Amino acid sequence: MNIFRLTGDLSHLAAIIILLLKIWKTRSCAGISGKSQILFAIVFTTRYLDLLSSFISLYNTSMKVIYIGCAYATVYLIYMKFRATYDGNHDSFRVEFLVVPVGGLAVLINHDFSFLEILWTFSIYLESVAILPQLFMISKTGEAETITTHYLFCLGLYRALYIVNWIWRYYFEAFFDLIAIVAGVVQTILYCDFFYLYVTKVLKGKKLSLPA
Amino acid sequence: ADESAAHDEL
Repeated sequence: MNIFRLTGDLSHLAAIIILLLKIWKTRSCAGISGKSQILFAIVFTTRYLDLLSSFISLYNTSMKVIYIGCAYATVYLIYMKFRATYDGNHDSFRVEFLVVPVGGLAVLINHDFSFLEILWTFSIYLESVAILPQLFMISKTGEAETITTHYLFCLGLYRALYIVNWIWRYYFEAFFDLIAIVAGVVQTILYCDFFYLYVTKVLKGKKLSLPA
Repeated sequence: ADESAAHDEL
């Protein structure tokens, strides 16, 4: 464990909690892609099945349980409790175009052709593109609430910190996981355009809105 | 690096 990984995990946790609080406090999930949240719930479920088979640390286990719990709570709030506020018309990204190729890729390119390992690989690939329905929704409506942009920023920051963590681990632990690194870099690149808008607009006190 | 090591990252 190094400081970049720890702050990355905490940034991830902050993102998840910001989103839950936003929905809970405003009693609304307007502007939030339920599809992205379902994809994240699938990501955590398929990745953390090793909760049942291997113990790494108390930190590792508790974070996994918290991530999974929060992911399902978010999906519940969007599709059950506050479903009347869910903007399904704008959440029109075709997720099958992500899940099917990602599933195929996980079967083809993995570290080990075993059930758990293929699910882990699937979750890594899926996480790298799971935010696309959310970004698609923002580009479609042309705007995002400021709190939603804080959520996205924390999520992107988590990915960027993980890259620094991998550089650290490569130099100091001679550790690298090519699948995680390639998928992680792809995922971080997806946030670059958003980072630019966040810094030039949101941090200067303006609402994030895109030119028509 | 041993790529088959347990996945210790989150």
